[in-house]
Amino acid sequence: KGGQKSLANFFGPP
Amino acid sequence: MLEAKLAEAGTLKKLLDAIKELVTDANFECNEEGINLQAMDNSHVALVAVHLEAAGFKRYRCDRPMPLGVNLTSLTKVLKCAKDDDITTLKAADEADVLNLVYEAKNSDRIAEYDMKLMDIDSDTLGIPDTEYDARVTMPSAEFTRVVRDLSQLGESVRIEVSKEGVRFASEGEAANGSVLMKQTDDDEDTQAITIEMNQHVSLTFSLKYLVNFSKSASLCPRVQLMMSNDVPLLVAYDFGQGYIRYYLAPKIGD
Repeated sequence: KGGQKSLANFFGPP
Repeated sequence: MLEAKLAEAGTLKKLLDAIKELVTDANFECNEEGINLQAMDNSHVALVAVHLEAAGFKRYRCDRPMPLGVNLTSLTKVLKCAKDDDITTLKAADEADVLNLVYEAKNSDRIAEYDMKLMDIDSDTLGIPDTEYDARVTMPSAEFTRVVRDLSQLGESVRIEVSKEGVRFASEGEAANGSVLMKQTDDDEDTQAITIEMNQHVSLTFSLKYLVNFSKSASLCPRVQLMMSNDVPLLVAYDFGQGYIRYYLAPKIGD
């Protein structure tokens, strides 16, 4: 089964 | 100081219902333009962003930017003490550790007043890049709620595929599989319309429990937009006259 990505993989600090 | 007067407590109640399962504590960032909240769930898979425009309040005053650190469980309790149609005023002094809420009954002389403790919250705000999405699906929010609730009975994940044919939601469970295809409708003025704008075919997999959570916002707004590009977080957007609630959900990766 596939894994769940984290938003940290896509969104950086402001 | 902050003084924000809302026409109806119901709006705040619905907002709280739409975020309290995802987030326990959050900063309500108040400034002269309105109130913003951005928070991630504990596992950093989902993010919720709320904006309430100053112009949407009956009266709004915020002299300087201030964060109000709120425990959402406590706020939910205090809001339960309001009738849905009570005129509701939120007040906080500069540097205050208390949020004052006043509920005025629309048709009687009842005035109720509550003070709720505020807290210091270290929130790690994220920068959300401006994204050109490859597909945008607009549909009745009740239909979205229905699809994700139905499929969540079967499996943990849903694959969302957008093509010229329409948008397909598919879930595979141990005992049963299911898929729902929603075709684009002809009359996009109709409130029941399903509109699909697409630059390229997208196919992404998401955890259903988050989508079920997001879909609670249907009480705020009759329409929902799903914005997708391959391999980036899904944006689920509800725009309701006075502001918006947007959810971002990180995808699951392949088998």
